[in-house]
Amino acid sequence: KKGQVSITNFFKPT
Amino acid sequence: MFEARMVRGFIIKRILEAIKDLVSEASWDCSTSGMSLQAMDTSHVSLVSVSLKADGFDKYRCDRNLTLGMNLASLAQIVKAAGNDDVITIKAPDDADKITLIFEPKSETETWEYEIKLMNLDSEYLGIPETDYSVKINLPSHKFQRICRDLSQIGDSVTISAAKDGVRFSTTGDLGSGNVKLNQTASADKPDEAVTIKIEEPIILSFALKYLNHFARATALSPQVSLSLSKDVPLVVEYVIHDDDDDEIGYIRYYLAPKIEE
Repeated sequence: KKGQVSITNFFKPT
Repeated sequence: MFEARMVRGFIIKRILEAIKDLVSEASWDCSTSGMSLQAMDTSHVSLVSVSLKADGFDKYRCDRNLTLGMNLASLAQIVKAAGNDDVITIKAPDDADKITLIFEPKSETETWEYEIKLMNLDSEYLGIPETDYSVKINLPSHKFQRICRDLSQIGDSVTISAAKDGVRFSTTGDLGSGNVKLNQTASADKPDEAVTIKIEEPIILSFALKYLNHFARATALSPQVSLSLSKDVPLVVEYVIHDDDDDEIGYIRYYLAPKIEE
């Protein structure tokens, strides 16, 4: 089963 | 003083239509180079990045950098009232707590003026790492819109697989399954209708169709859309905005986190 992850797992605050 | 005038006001209308249901509040950053916006959707699954170059406006003046925080749904609602042929001007003084929107119908002697209150938003900026994507697909934007719409009748997510023989979009649901296979088009006599596929490495990735359907609301902004994919990183869906002379004046880029094995 595939689950949705957050975009913040990939892009971090600058 | 900030002033940006766009004779093809429908571009501003279309940009707002393309982001208003995804992002509720966001800040426009205005500088001498142009206007830009970056915001996550409320569930933090996707990110939208909009850029409009100063050159893309018919008149552009920005005396000092400004951040214009606003409710995008309200802005879209007001801008929706502008006609497709209207000239749209956005104005703000340096210490603005509101902006003024001016709509001028062509060949008429009317001027419509609206003021919108600004908001202080503590939006955080996300760094988007430079990525060499394994797969880049360019396709007609209406085709992408149709793929997303039709597959979402069947399932909630789409699996995009790209290999030497082409690209496949597939979904499964309670009803059954569906898939669309795209091959690169041979001739280049209709560039708007072309499909081009560049594959460095084969990929298989899954994404929520709900978001892709949101992104497809930018279809009217560009005849072509590009999809950039790499293993285990967000998908990039880009619509490049051109002026009448076909020069690039900006873009909307949507980033969508993949669905991964739990």
